[in-house]
Amino acid sequence: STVILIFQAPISKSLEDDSASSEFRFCIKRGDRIHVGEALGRWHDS
Amino acid sequence: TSFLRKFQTTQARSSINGGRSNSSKGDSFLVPGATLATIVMLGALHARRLYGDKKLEEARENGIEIEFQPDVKATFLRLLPLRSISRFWGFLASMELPIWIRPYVYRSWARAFHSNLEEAAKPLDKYASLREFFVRTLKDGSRPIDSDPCCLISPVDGTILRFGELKGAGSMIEQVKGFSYSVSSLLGASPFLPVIAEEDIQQDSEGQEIIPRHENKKSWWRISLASPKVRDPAPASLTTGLFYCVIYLKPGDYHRIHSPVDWNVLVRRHFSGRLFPLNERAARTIRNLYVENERIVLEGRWQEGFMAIAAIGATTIGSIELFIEPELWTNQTRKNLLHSEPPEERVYEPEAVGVMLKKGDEVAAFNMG
Repeated sequence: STVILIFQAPISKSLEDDSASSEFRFCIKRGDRIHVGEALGRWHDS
Repeated sequence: TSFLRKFQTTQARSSINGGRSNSSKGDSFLVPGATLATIVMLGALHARRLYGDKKLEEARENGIEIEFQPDVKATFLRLLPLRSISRFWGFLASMELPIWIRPYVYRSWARAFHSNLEEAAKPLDKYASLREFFVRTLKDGSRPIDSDPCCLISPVDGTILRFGELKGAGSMIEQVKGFSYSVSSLLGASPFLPVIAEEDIQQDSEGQEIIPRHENKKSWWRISLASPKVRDPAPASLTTGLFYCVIYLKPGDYHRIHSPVDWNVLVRRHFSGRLFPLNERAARTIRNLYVENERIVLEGRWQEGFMAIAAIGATTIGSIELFIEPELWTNQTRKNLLHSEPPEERVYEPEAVGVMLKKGDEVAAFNMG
């Protein structure tokens, strides 16, 4: 069986200082084993 | 071979002697012999599978990407009554086992498919059937949820096959190198799926495409009316992208699906497609595998916008149990032979709020057959 997740997430853009203040990044690699509850990706709350 | 020789010798002796007692001895030998032959065959198949997996793993480590290669066996699979096979397997797996044999059967399963029995919530002899054991719950604390509020967690135990960002109109998800499918064909016609039109795509300072946040009628604002969490208006500069992640669950994995974030499930779609196997070989030989198989799609919104989970069934793990809608039955006998019928859809009430799920909540489970 397979599960596919599709979601919107923040990508970097700040018009004022043009810095990456809020950006989603996957923290996994292809072929990784993962468990329920482990992070797939993170972003920084601006 | 030695077993067959022994069996032939026994049969020959019984026919020479013509005695009833010898004949019955031959019959009694047949049952354990057949069992032994079946075990040997399953062992050989398992060894072959492990060898194939090892070769694939080595290829992946060496940076060799698996490519799509349609083959005759995949074409032949379309002719097989996979749904009936799946349902029969489910029937076999749900047969109650004698208590004394249960630990042996489940330990054998765990050894073959690398399951961790230490995590099982109940003692092994408490699982009445293989089907019940397969969807076992885990001991409390076995799957700690990442406490970072700015992280999206894995909804399942499994292996990461693909992930990335969908950019531009008509973005496709790659099944394997050389074959892709569209998001809309996987999820169905969705009013919530962000429309990424070419004219909407901008370039950021590094030359990468960025997509402005799309507001639609059923926005997070309306959802948040039912939620105590008060959200500030999104700054005009904040943008979102559309991401995806494909996770494959091996037979030995924990087969329950959890919520990846706090979100509101607004719609459920059930596609009663086919039930092809979903292993690595199938992925590289069967076209449109994830789009053709029976699946349940849950769609809704979370604090950053759109969210969807597609749970895709396979031949052995054909049915999907949805905890937020227990009356839903999947892997049913087909009323017609058409595989292209539209999905059955249900909008969860109240509209625009739907069913609220917390990060880590159990959402669904894959069942055998």
